[in-house]
Amino acid sequence: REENPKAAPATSPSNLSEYFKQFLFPQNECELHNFRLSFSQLKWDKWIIAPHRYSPQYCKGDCPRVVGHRYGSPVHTMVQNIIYEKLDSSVPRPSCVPAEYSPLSVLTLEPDGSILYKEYEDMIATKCTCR
Amino acid sequence: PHSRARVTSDKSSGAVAAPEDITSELNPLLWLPKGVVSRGYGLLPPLLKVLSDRGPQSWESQVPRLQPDSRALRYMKRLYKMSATKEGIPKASRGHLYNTVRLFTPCSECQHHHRDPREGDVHSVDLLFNLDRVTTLEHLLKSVLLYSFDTSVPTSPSITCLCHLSVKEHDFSSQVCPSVSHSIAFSLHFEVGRRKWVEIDVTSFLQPLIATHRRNIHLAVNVTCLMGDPQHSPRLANPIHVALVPPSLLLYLNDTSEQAYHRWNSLRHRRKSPAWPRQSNSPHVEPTGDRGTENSQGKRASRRR
Repeated sequence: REENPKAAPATSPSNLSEYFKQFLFPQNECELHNFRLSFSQLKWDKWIIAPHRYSPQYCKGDCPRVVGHRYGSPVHTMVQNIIYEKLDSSVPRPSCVPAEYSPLSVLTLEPDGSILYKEYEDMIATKCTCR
Repeated sequence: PHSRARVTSDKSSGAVAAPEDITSELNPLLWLPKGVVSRGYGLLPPLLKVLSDRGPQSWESQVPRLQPDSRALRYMKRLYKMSATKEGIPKASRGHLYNTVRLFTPCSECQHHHRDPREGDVHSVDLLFNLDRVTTLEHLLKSVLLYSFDTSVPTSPSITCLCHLSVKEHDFSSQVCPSVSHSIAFSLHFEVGRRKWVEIDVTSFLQPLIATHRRNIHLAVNVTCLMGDPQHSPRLANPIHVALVPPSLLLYLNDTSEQAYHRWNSLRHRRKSPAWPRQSNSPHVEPTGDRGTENSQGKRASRRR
């Protein structure tokens, strides 16, 4: 600072940790977000007996240029980034999408008055990735 | 939608020409490209498909819905609680094979109720179950006749019921009355206590019918209940008044369609990826999750595997 009086002003240690944290934990990056709905909101509770609430969750956020190990993204994701940057920008960058799901058990009333319990595949997003 | 490859991206279409009978505000597909919808519901998760089919209008416009029997509803809610967490996720611990359970209440009945002190309290019921809702990809694992059971005045700690079950075949070509194709007789003995339900396993009895995707099953059920236990008191005595409601039919099914949850697949998937701790091999389990005993051979085989 003596040599170059125009340098950035000194920051306190706490600000410094905040500053570095943004690199360790980037903001707005691809991640899973909670979303919970109740079937009565959709007026579907007439025939959906259980569960009363359903949390499908969703994925949202930016995909970093170099994804790789953090998201378990396939190598193709990096190739797509390279295509976007170097070859053809009309090719979209990788998107933040669900990578894993968990099933949902639903108890419904059938039109003929019978009662159905069924386990449906892939109804709740549990993990996100970039691809 | 797993098969993205088939989704045609049609930039010009912002909206989707939905088939006529889908109300726009209900159909969550509206933001899908046109090609997808026009190809029908193949891509929809069955829940959304079922729900899209049943908009509020379609609900009202159908034939008045048969309300389920309140006891049956209570039974299925209990089954749901046992099989899924509060968030609705199937419980892994249950280990049952089925991913679908359907409960049918008889849609027509002719109850003959006569009392003959010598024969006990005889219930004779003619039951017709309509199985239209069972799809070809839902394979039967177990079928049960479910009796709800309430004795207003428990007169004996144990009851023995003699059951006679027969399947009636309708020969619509000739106007003859339905004929009995095959029948079975068995006795049931149970402790009354706080029991509310009696499940009678009729899997082998109904297997031939359900395997051929019979849409209607016509059963004649004849139940005679007497007090006591034949082993302790050789002479069954004193008929009792058992309030037997006509049974519901419970089908435990394995749905092999793509949209249904295949728990063994997900378990296998977990075993492959090291991120999951290796699961101990579950012993032999019944389709409904009752744990059997694991035999040593099974253990050795699994260890070798």
